[in-house]
Amino acid sequence: DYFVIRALENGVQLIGLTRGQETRFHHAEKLDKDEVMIAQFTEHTSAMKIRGKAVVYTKFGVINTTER
Amino acid sequence: DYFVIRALENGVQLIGLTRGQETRFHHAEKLDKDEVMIAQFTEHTSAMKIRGKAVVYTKFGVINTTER
Amino acid sequence: DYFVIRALENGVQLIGLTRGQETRFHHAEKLDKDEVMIAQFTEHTSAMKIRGKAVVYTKFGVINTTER
Amino acid sequence: DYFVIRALENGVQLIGLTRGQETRFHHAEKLDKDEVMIAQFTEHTSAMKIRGKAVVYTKFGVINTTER
Amino acid sequence: DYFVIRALENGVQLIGLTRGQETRFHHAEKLDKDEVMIAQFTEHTSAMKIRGKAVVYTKFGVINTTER
Amino acid sequence: DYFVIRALENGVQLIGLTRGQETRFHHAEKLDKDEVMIAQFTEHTSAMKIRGKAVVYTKFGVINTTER
Amino acid sequence: DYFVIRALENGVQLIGLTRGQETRFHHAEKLDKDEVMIAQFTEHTSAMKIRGKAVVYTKFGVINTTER
Amino acid sequence: DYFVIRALENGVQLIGLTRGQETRFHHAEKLDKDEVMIAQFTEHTSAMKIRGKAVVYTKFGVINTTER
Amino acid sequence: DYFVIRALENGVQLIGLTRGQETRFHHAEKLDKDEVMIAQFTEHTSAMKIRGKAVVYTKFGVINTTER
Amino acid sequence: DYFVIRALENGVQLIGLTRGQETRFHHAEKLDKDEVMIAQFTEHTSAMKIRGKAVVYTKFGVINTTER
Amino acid sequence: DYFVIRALENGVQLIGLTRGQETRFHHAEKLDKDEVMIAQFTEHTSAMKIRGKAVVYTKFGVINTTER
Ligand SMILES: N[C@@H](Cc1c[nH]c2ccccc12)C(=O)O
Ligand SMILES: N[C@@H](Cc1c[nH]c2ccccc12)C(=O)O
Ligand SMILES: N[C@@H](Cc1c[nH]c2ccccc12)C(=O)O
Ligand SMILES: N[C@@H](Cc1c[nH]c2ccccc12)C(=O)O
Ligand SMILES: N[C@@H](Cc1c[nH]c2ccccc12)C(=O)O
Ligand SMILES: N[C@@H](Cc1c[nH]c2ccccc12)C(=O)O
Ligand SMILES: N[C@@H](Cc1c[nH]c2ccccc12)C(=O)O
Ligand SMILES: N[C@@H](Cc1c[nH]c2ccccc12)C(=O)O
Ligand SMILES: N[C@@H](Cc1c[nH]c2ccccc12)C(=O)O
Ligand SMILES: N[C@@H](Cc1c[nH]c2ccccc12)C(=O)O
Ligand SMILES: N[C@@H](Cc1c[nH]c2ccccc12)C(=O)O
Repeated sequence: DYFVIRALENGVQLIGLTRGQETRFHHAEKLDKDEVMIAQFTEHTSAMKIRGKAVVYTKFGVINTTER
Repeated sequence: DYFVIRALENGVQLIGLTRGQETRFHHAEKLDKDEVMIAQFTEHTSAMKIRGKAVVYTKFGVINTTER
Repeated sequence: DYFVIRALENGVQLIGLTRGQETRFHHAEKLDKDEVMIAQFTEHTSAMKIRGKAVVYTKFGVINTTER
Repeated sequence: DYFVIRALENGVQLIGLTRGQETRFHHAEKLDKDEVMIAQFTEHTSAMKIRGKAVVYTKFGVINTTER
Repeated sequence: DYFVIRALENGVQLIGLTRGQETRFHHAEKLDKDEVMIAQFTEHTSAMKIRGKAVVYTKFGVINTTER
Repeated sequence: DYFVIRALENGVQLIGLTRGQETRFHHAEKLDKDEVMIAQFTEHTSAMKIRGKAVVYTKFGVINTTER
Repeated sequence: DYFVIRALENGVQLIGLTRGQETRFHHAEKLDKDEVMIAQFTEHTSAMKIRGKAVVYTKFGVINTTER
Repeated sequence: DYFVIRALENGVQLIGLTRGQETRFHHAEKLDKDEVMIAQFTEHTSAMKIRGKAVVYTKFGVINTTER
Repeated sequence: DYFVIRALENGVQLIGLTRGQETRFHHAEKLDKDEVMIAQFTEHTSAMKIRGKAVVYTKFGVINTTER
Repeated sequence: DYFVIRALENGVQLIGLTRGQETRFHHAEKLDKDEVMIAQFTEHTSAMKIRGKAVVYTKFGVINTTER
Repeated sequence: DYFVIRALENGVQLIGLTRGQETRFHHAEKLDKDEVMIAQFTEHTSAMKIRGKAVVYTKFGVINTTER
């Protein structure tokens, strides 16, 4: 399982949350406008958070973070 | 299996419930408006609860928590 | 396998029944109106029961508990 | 594999039959009108029986116990 | 693999045949009109036989035992 | 893998052939008109033969033994 | 993987060829008109040959041995 | 994985090539007109060759060896 | 799981991020215009980043990094 | 995974390249016009090359080596 | 997983990049016009690069390296 995120502005963040009993941020990757990131769920990452204006491609379809 | 949640207002909560004989809250992640969270079921999380105005993307389709 | 339940009123209950030779209730999660719950079958839960006015999303489609 | 049953009247019964050389009833769960039950096949349950007026959702479609 | 059988009359029988070198009846479950039975193939059951007026739901479609 | 056979006359036979180096009949199940049989391939059965007027439901479709 | 063969005349043969370094006939099953045979690939059978007028149902579709 | 070959003339050959470091012919099965052969890839056969006028049924569709 | 990237200009970069507790860049492959790269997720790569004008082919569809 | 190649002229070659650290030709099978070859990827073959006028059937569709 | 590449000119290169902590070129296969190559991802190859005018067939569709 992976998903794709395309930044629509500078300073977009893809944050990885730890897998396990504790849930905290282990990494925040900054994306500049038009940069594309492809990220998997892994042994260390069981949840992710996206901040900023971006397009997120998942198996449920394309999600625009600032729609409406 | 993962699902996606997009906050439509500030203060939306994604709550993880423990896997095992006991069922209690182990983590509540707060989401601000337009933040997107992607979360898996895991060894520690076998149920989730969503509070607040949000859009939830699951394999059964898109669910708007405050529809109607 | 998981399914999704959206409460249409306060006091909706999602009840977990034990896996194994004995069948009894091990947990009843209360849901307020508009709260959404996503729950898996697990090592401890092999059947579930839903009481109250709710929408249940399963692989067989969307079931409204009070239809007709 | 699981299936879903929605009671259309009070007193509907979902009966679990034992897996193994012997076949007998190990549990009968009573459902009131509008209650929904989701049940799996398990290590202890290899057949089920439904008594009373209900809607049964299976991979073969929706079965109304009292059709016609 | 499971299949579903709905009795259209009283006295319908779902018969389980033994798995293994020998083939004989190990169980015959009687169904009254409108009762629904859901049964799996198991370690002890590798063939089944249905007697009486019933509707049988299988992966090949819906079979009415007395059609034509 | 299983398949379904519906007898259109009395005396229809479903014959199981042995798995292994040797191929011989290990069981012949007689079916009366309108009886339905559901049978798997097993550790002891790697081929089957059908004699008499019947409808056979397989993953390739419905086969009427006396068509044309 | 299995396939189905329906004899359109008497004397149709389904021949099993041995699996392994050597390839020879290990069994030839004779089919009379309208008899249906369902046969798997097995530990001992890795190829089959059909002689005579028959209809063969495979995952690639229905093949009539004497078409055109 | 298996494929099906139907001979359109006498003398069609289905040739099995050896699996392993060395590639040579280990078996050539002759087919008369209208004979049908169903053959798997196996521990000993990792490539096949067809000579003569035949129809070959594979997952990519039906191939007529002498088309055009 | 792999994805494909086609450079639309010189100097496009495909960056591999490390799998594990730490997230850093382990490799940046430069692509000239019209060069095509096909890359998998691996034991060492659990996220990728794309910089520059390119077309990215993923299971969610074709993404043009500079659309709009 | 296998693919199919049909020679449109004499002298078509299907070349197998070795799996492993080293990449070299381990076998070149010559095909005469109308001969059909079906070949798998194997423990020894992780890439193939086709020379000459042929039709190649793969999961991506039918490729004619000399189109346009 | 494999993909197919058809050279549209002489001198097209299919380059294999090493799997593992280090990423470097381990093999560059030259293709002449109309030659077709089919290549898998392997224990030694976790990324590939294509240089020159070619058509690349992947699960995402057909990519022409010099389109537009
Ligand atoms: N540490 C948590 C992270 C998590 C995954 N899914 C969640 C859903 C809700 C809250 C937290 C989580 C876990 O691995 O289980
Ligand atoms: N602790 C429970 C949580 C749970 C999962 N699914 C449920 C359904 C109903 C009630 C509780 C649950 C378990 O792992 O089984
Ligand atoms: N304890 C039972 C619960 C159950 C699952 N499916 C059922 C169907 C009918 C009755 C009970 C059940 C079991 O694990 O098997
Ligand atoms: N005890 C039986 C129950 C059963 C399953 N499927 C059946 C079909 C027919 C009769 C009985 C059964 C078994 O595990 O096999
Ligand atoms: N005892 C037999 C039952 C059976 C299964 N499929 C069959 C088909 C034909 C005749 C008998 C059977 C077996 O396990 O193999
Ligand atoms: N004893 C044979 C039965 C068989 C299965 N498929 C066949 C096809 C042809 C002839 C015989 C067979 C075997 O297990 O292999
Ligand atoms: N003995 C051969 C039989 C066979 C299977 N597929 C074939 C294709 C061609 C020739 C022979 C065969 C084997 O197991 O491999
Ligand atoms: N002996 C070879 C046979 C083979 C399979 N696929 C091929 C493709 C090309 C050339 C030879 C082959 C092998 O097992 O690998
Ligand atoms: N080192 C991280 C890389 C990563 C994968 N997916 C991510 C999502 C967000 C942030 C980091 C990551 C890991 O293997 O888990
Ligand atoms: N020896 C190489 C062959 C190979 C497979 N796919 C490739 C792609 C490009 C270059 C070489 C290859 C390997 O097994 O990995
Ligand atoms: N050596 C790297 C090659 C690689 C695969 N996918 C990549 C994506 C980006 C950069 C390098 C790579 C690895 O096995 O992981």
